[in-house]
Amino acid sequence: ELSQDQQALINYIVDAHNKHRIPQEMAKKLLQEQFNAKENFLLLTEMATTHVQVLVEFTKNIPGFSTLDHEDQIALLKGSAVEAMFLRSAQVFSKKQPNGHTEVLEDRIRRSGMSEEFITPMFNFYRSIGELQMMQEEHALLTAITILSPDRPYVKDQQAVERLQEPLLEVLRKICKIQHPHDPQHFARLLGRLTELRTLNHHHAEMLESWRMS
Amino acid sequence: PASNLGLEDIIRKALMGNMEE
Repeated sequence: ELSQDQQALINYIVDAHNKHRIPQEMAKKLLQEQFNAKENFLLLTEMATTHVQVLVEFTKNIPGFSTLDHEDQIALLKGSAVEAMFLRSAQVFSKKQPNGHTEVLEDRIRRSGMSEEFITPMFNFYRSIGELQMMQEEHALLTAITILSPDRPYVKDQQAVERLQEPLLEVLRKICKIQHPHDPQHFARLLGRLTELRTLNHHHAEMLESWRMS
Repeated sequence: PASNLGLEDIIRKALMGNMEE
């Protein structure tokens, strides 16, 4: 069972995660307008920038984050921004969209100039997240847990980060047991996705460079 | 434009609450 404090923590993080997302007007642009390759690139770049801004706003709401050393806060956000972006996109792709929307989005990404060797693992990741049928609590908590990874480069006080991450892991573990009683491995599967995310993050920098060149 | 800023700049500005810049 969840304690009252744990339930309050979940509600708080889910609220923050729902509140801080890419504005709908911007998301709509992805579906409505036709762009050439250059405009496509600029739109996706603009969305990535906005994503980072809303990610920071969400992160400010994670209990205890503001007590961390300021430079450690930046190191955590820098280290996790790409992973959090993939998680958010995965959440979008695993939701049931109105007819045709998923195809339009996928097509736009495929025509954005990114190389196939990167696109394939990205959509594989989206699919693997989709298969887990995660609830919004799991998405919000997993994002917070990703951000509070103590082993990011340049983090000085790793223990302080661990102290914030641990209660979130415990809450997520409990939620997995409650919401997926027939899949005792669900929590382990979620953590496995974090490993997959690290691999995507690792390839992201070189992908971005080749994208910029093309 | 914001898209010309580096990741760290965007994070620093957003942390300081200057999202509109």
